[in-house]
Formats: sequence, C-alpha cells, structure tokens
Amino acid sequence: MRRIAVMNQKGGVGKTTTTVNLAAGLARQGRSVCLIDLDPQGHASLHLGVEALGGTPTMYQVFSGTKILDDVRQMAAPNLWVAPSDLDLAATELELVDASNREIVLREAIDASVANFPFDYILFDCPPSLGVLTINALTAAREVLIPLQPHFFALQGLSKLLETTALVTRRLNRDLRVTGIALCLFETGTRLAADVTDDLRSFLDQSDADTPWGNAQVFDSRIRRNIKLAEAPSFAQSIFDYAPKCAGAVDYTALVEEVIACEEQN
Amino acid sequence: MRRIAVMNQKGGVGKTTTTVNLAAGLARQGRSVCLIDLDPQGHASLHLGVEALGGTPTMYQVFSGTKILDDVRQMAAPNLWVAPSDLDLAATELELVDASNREIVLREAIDASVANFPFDYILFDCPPSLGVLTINALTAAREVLIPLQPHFFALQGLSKLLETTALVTRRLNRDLRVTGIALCLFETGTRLAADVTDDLRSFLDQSDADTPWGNAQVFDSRIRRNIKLAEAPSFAQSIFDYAPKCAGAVDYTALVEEVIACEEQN
Ligand SMILES: Nc1ncnc2c1ncn2[C@@H]1O[C@H](COP(=O)(O)OP(=O)(O)OP(=O)(O)O)[C@@H](O)[C@H]1O
Ligand SMILES: Nc1ncnc2c1ncn2[C@@H]1O[C@H](COP(=O)(O)OP(=O)(O)OP(=O)(O)O)[C@@H](O)[C@H]1O
Ligand SMILES: [Mg+2]
Ligand SMILES: [Mg+2]
Repeated sequence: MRRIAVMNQKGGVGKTTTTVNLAAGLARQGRSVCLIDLDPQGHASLHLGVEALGGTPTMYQVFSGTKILDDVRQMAAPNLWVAPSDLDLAATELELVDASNREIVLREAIDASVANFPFDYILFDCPPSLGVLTINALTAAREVLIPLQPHFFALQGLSKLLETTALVTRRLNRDLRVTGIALCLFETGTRLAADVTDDLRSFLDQSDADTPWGNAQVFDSRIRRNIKLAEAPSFAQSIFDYAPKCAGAVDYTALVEEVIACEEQN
Repeated sequence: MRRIAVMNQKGGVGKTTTTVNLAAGLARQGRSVCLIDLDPQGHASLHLGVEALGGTPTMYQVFSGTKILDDVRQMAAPNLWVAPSDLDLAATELELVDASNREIVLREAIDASVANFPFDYILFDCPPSLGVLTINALTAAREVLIPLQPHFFALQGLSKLLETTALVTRRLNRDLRVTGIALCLFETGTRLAADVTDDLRSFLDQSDADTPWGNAQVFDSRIRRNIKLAEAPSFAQSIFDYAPKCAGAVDYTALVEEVIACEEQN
C-alpha cells in the first residue's frame, strides 16, 4: 500500500487538482485508491461530488476519536473512495494542542483499520499550511509528492517544506521520502517557468543523497495551465470524465503513469 | 487612517500581489502606507525586498509582546513602510491559544502606537487560513478587501469568509465592513470567469443591507493574469517599478484609484 501526502504550504499551487486527478487516474488504471481530504476547505471532497452535509461523518470525527475511518470513507467512483472533510476540521488544530498523540492520530486511525483498508494507494490532500493536519499526513505517509507552480514564491517556500519533511523523518516517521515534484499551472514559453525549473533541478542535483529528498525527481510530466482543469470541479468530475481529450487530461495521464512506474521502488 | 485587511482563506488567489501593489500604488499617490505582513511565509516582506534575516525584528515579536510596532516597521520606499514577518510567526497560532486577549493583540499594538503611526493606510496581508492571525487582522481593521480568483472553489469559500467577518463584527469589531471584492488572475474570454463573476454580482445584489458586506461592491478594475506580476517579486519590486506599462500595472493603477475614490466614505 502506497501512502502519498500531496503537500505544499504555498496556497493555490494545484494540490487539490493534483490529488483528485491522480486519485481518479490511478483508479481508472485498476488501482484501489482512498483519497483522504485534510483541508477544512473540503475542496477535494467537493471536487469528487461528496459534500459533507448535515450528519455526514467526516475526517473531523476521526481526529476527535468519535468515528473510525471505515465509517467515514465513501465510494466516489469505481475503485475510488474518499474520506471527506468540511469546515469542522478547522477546529482540530486547536483541539489537538494538548493531546500527547497529536501528530500521530491519523497514522493510528489508518493502522487501526488497515485490515479493512485494502487499498493500493492512500492519497492525502493537505491544506496550505505546515500545521498539525499536514504533520499528521507526513507522519501517516511514506511518500511526499510536492505540486509546485514555477513562480518565484514557490522556490522560496520549498526549503522550509523540505526542512519540515526532514524533521518528521527524524522524529516521527523514518521511512518518509520525497518521491517527486510535479510542476503545475505550467505556462510553457515563459522565461519565469524556465528559470524556476532550472533552479529547481540544480537545487535537487546538489542535495545530499541521505536527505529525505535525496532521490527526489522533478516529474517529466508537467501540468500545463488549462482552463478545463478549473472548470471540472464545478461539475464534480475528474478531468478524465469532464474533458478526456484536453491538455489537462493528457498531462495528468502522463503523471499517473510516472507515479505507477515508481511502484517497484515503493 | 484607513485600515484594510486583504484576506481570503483560499490559497493563491492574489492576496500578497494585491496587498503589495496596492500599498505601492497608494504610496506613489502620496498616501503614507504601512503594510503589515501577517503571513508566516513572509511573501509580502520578500516582495518589498525586506527579508527578515538574523536578528531583524518581525511581527512575531509584536505578537509575543517583546517588541512594539515602531521597532519592527522599516521603510521600503518613499511613503511606504513594512512590518515584516518570517516563519517564526507560525508559532503564534499555538502560543496565543490560552491568551485571554488572543484576538486583539494586533489592535492593541496598533492603538498603542497610533501617535507614532501617522499613516493614511494600514494594509494587512493575511495567510490562507481563518486562524488567529487573520482574526487579528479583522479585529484591527475597519475594512476588508477580498481578492478572488474567478474559479469554482473561490465562490464556494466566499460564504465562509463572509460568515467569519460577520462573527468578528458581532463580537470584536462593530465597525468592520467589506469594502469590495477584487477579481484577480482574471482570464478574459473564458466562460468560467464570466459565469463566476455573474454569480458573484447576483450574490451581492441579494445580500441584506445590514450585513457587513451589504454595501460591498465588485471593483470595476479586474486584475488580469499577466506574467510580469509573477516576475516582479523576484526583483523585489512592485509592478510599477518593474514593468510600469504592462497590463498588470494598468490594472493595479485602476484599483488604486478606485480604493482612493472610497476615501470620503471611510
Ligand atoms: N493546471 C491548471 N490549469 C488551470 N487551472 C488550474 C490548474 N490547476 C489548478 N487550477 C485551478 O487553480 C486554482 C488553484 O488550484 P488548487 O485549488 O488545486 O490549488 P491548491 O494548492 O489545492 O490550493 P489551496 O492552497 O487553497 O489548497 C483552482 O481554482 C483550480 O481549479
Ligand atoms: N494577476 C496575476 N497574473 C499572474 N500571476 C499572478 C497574478 N497575481 C498573482 N500572481 C502570481 O500567482 C501566485 C499567487 O499569487 P499570491 O502569492 O499573490 O497569492 P496569495 O493569495 O497571496 O497566496 P497565499 O494563499 O499562498 O498567500 C504568485 O506566484 C503570484 O506571483
Ligand atoms: Mg487545495
Ligand atoms: Mg500570500
């Protein structure tokens, strides 16, 4: 079972769009996938048409210990399940402040139900912060996938993101590794994208092999800016259902294949 | 003195780009402006070339009570000051959990130094969350300016953002009003932008006049997507210095003029 945290504290870089389309793409390739929505905005849930209304169990109950994961996950498509979130989850950050197990609640919830969790992939969609929800994802995951918009602020935040990952590796989760960086919202032909991509590749080339990102790569597949990717959520569809021939579907299909290609190593 | 919180919990919608270019534009029009960076990413500080290194005093010290605002603000350009932040500020959320005055620390800090704070405008750049830092901005501000990308997820989050503003108005800051919504990263010609803009205008038209957003408008000036706006931060320049004739500079000039035009009412 691969557990992949999709994270970046920079806002609006394509975390949710990548998590949802990667999950949907893997499910279409016959993998069984569970997407866990860790963002109180609940956008991944919404994107998959699972709006947590009224009494729907959500990840908030898992963090507060009143529900187990099996009660929360719902089927969104063949092979694709989602454990939804809503704004209640915003309270978790404060509610866990004094809890001794605050960083491992999610890992414990997954371990407790692994027997009933026969998934090939668990994907975590993280909020734009390095708070307790993201730390829980890093502690429960084995791999990190970093969506990154090739803009100036993105590079600036990367070192902090990697430092946080290293901290989690040292203290909470020795096996955690950064699998790769996916360039999102890519504007081909702009000098900015070319410059940031070059900076990124040379940064990774110079990294020590014994860091958690020592073997990380920049995925070959770049997700180009494509308005259909921004339209699909309003129809509660993945890009493969909404516009299967558009550039967005082509790019995410390529990324799905690259992620599958690393299966032997993980 | 106008105090404007630039906020939206949705990530990557143009909060920092708007705060910095609005601040720079107002300063060029002869207003004295102080930009307060409330995002631990410190992107507004970085964008103005003020990187908080080593012992530089930051907003973290203001929230922990070890420095006053006058010690923290630095001049970034004529008429333009910035009170910088860095990652230390991420600790404030947890450090203020038990503080009785957790929501009003910033307002108290500004009120304590208003005599030395002869500014025409104070602008707050908020992080992508509705946590204690954003609540402090809403409590210290009199106006809210909401940058919004005309995408599906943006509308979805707006009602929560307005609810939070109403809560602050009821409990902490009776005078708080939403001045307007600035459409950012606008892609002219896409149906999505047109649909979301229509939805937005009809949502506002139907709002009760006695809500904090009862008089809010969608600013006429739309900030079009323009790569120069994304390049300017890497040169630590506002758009007016970096590329004064590009569409981004034209759009932000128009927004500055609209904000100035509301001066009589505030
Ligand atoms: N490749 C793309 N082309 C065009 N639009 C995109 C693309 N990827 C994402 N978007 C749109 O850009 C916006 C930001 O993407 P998304 O919400 O996935 O980012 P995020 O990192 O999850 O944001 P947050 O930090 O708020 O969680 C969304 O409106 C989304 O629909
Ligand atoms: N109108 C625009 N055209 C092109 N790029 C833009 C525009 N506005 C902002 N950007 C770029 O898009 C990215 C997101 O903008 P910005 O960082 O200002 O958003 P934000 O809401 O402050 O993000 P966060 O939620 O992380 O604080 C940045 O890389 C910025 O340079
Ligand atoms: Mg998201
Ligand atoms: Mg910002």
